[in-house]
Amino acid sequence: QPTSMNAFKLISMSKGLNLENLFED
Amino acid sequence: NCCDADSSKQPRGLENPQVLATETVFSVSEIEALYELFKKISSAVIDDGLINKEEFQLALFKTNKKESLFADRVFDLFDTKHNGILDFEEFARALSVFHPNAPIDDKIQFSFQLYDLKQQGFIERQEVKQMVVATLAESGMNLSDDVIESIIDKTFEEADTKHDGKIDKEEWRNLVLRHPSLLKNMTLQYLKDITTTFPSFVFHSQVDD
Repeated sequence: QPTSMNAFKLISMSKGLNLENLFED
Repeated sequence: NCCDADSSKQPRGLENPQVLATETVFSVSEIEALYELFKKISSAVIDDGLINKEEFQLALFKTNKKESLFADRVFDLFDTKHNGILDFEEFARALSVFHPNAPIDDKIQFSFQLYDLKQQGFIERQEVKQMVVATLAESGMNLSDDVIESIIDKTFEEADTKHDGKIDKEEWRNLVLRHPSLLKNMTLQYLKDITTTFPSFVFHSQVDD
């Protein structure tokens, strides 16, 4: 159920916030 | 004189890895290995030993054509000298917060600043909505406005314990301590293995460790 999801959980999955991409080719 | 160890000839930004190692969670070797990553990112568009926003976006998304609220926000938080570019010191100090061994309070503080888009000292509902909409757009996910509003309602019901329509630092801290997964993106396991990811640092190393 999307409505049971915490808004910040959703936001934290944003690509721009996932800095592991900096380490990948 | 290819192998001159004169410290004045150290690369720009890496003049004193010992000082950076003292002031971050990184060891000197890790600082040197991190510099290899920095070199790679900072030379992608202009090889000037500095990371501009375009190079940062390129490293994050592998494309420079993407507008991202979050990449901008992260860049601005890294850019503590507020001059629109990242030098190695800013890069290393900011990434130190993302180290698995960094104090959780630093991660909580950084994430709060990240989401406090207008830097007012609290996260307001409108900011949360803006970030949710941006995340959904970025991932091509479609949720109706009603569903988005109800997700935000539920989040504020839980987080906004003072019922003033905004989330302050204390409320944020309580929320993430109850839901540690909200801080998942604040820890980069890569940083633990940085010396094995960038082993070439040993060719420029100033230390024996």
